[in-house]
Amino acid sequence: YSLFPGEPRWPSNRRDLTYAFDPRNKLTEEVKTVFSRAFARWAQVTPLTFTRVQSFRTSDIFIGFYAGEHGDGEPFDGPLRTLAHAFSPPTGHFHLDAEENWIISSEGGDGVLSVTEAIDLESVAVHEIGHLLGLGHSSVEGSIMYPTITTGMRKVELTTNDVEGVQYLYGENPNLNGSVVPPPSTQQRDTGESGAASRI
Amino acid sequence: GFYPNSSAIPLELIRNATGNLWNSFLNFTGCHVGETYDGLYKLKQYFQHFGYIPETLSGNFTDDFDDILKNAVEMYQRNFRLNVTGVLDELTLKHVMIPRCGNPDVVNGTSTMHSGRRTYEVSFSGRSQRFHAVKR
Repeated sequence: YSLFPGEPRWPSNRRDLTYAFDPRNKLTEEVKTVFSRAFARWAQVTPLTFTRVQSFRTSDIFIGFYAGEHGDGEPFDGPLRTLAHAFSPPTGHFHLDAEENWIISSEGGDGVLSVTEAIDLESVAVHEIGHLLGLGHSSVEGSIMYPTITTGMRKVELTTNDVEGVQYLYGENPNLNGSVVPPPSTQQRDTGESGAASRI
Repeated sequence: GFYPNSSAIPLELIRNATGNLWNSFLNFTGCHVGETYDGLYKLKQYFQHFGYIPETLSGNFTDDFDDILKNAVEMYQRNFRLNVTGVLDELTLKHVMIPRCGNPDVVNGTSTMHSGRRTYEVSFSGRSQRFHAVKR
């Protein structure tokens, strides 16, 4: 795992974080639920909590879908290529490319790469939340914080590499009774059913 | 757009998603330092965007495969545990094409992906002396 320079993290008096969606996106409840699932994965292994709120202006984390240039000097580039980006703590901005074909089912699509132009939203959300909490990219291919994600692939479970990194910043979840052990960061994890596309 | 699964995606959206600019990078397979290749400047822009070429260099690049690009390719290959050759082999370019997070892999010229290091501050009680130890 790696951290942002200076190891920024949410201060100890701001561990119960709120998040909101840009009202201009008019997202459905189904789409918002994908992010709830993604935040819950990080909450499970840290003392942090994440609560969805209505006010986009006063939340800790701001989530929005934008196309092209959207005000931060990092324009999105249409389908595939760059998918999303997020800022280090305590900035809280989380931007996703509105022009992607996002798969929102909790199964992440059919798992078969018949359509290589689809991206599993929860997989990207879990990764970007890692940035929001202070994690950089990891060179461990199976980890959530690995920079690339093969299209049509679903990768949402935190690995030991991800958990070790976030717990270095925030410590463990005091309520975690150890019953949940993250899978190891192994290359096989990323093969999924079809597997072929990700075995480059 | 949001879809319950990939088969629900309208065909015309699929069609216009296939024109992925990054696919054209595969045309640079085999390219190496010392030569000039048409359109190589786009790949330099890619590497600069993700931190492999310093921001301090202006973005209007040439098509020359120069040392700056070679260093960027080597760092990319090291980060993604590919063969570190500095040559644009097919495996490296196939990796470059994969959709990804927009955050850079390299910040201020330092790759953080390989750090994996953690620094412990250990203080021996009573002597208020601090030692740095590094876990590898």
